[in-house]
Amino acid sequence: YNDPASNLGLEDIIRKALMGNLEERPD
Amino acid sequence: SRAYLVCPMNTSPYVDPNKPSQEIWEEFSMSFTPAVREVVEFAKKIPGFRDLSEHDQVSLLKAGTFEVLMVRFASLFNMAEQTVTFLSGKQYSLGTLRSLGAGELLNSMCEFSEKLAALRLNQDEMSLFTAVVLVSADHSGIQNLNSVEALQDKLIWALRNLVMQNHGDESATTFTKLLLKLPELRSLNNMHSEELLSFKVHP
Repeated sequence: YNDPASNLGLEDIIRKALMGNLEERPD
Repeated sequence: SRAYLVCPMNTSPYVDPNKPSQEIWEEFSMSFTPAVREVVEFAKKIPGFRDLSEHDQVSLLKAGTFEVLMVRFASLFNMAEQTVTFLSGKQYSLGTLRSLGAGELLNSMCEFSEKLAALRLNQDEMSLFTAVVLVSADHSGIQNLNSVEALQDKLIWALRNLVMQNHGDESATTFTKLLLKLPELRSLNNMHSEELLSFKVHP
């Protein structure tokens, strides 16, 4: 199955943007 | 290969035919990435969204980003002037975009934008509606359906209460019309996905 979201690199952008928040959290 | 990339998330619909497809795709990606990041930032602020599993957060965002962008950027489609404004700020007439190959999807997006604007939502309502749109996106990839549906119900209830406060005699009609926008967005999303799939990248 050809996933349009993956074609666009959308999942990668989404994951990075979500993870960014984790990195900003204080320990 | 196609000579046009008719998407307002691009700077221009015209594509240099001498550029490799990969380069065209990368430039397009750079153009829409900030808007996608904004959708993720918006999602993070939806109360309860961050409590979902990471898998379900990603699934909803993958399924719903186009729909959220459609709502957020509805004003780029100006029906009074019959234009679409691209990210560069340049406006293109609907006639021009149709001559470049834009068809049913463009017409449907224009119709959606016009009807959404007619509901005259204030900023809070638009924000809550956008949250409902994201959480109501295709649930087929969701693992914990109960959590997502509970969040969806909570947000729809909050939207209903907000609309009931603000729209007087037209409250019930406005709320119903908003709910009917969800399947319309799903249909636009499917049409958009088909367009994306037909756009082949040959590195």
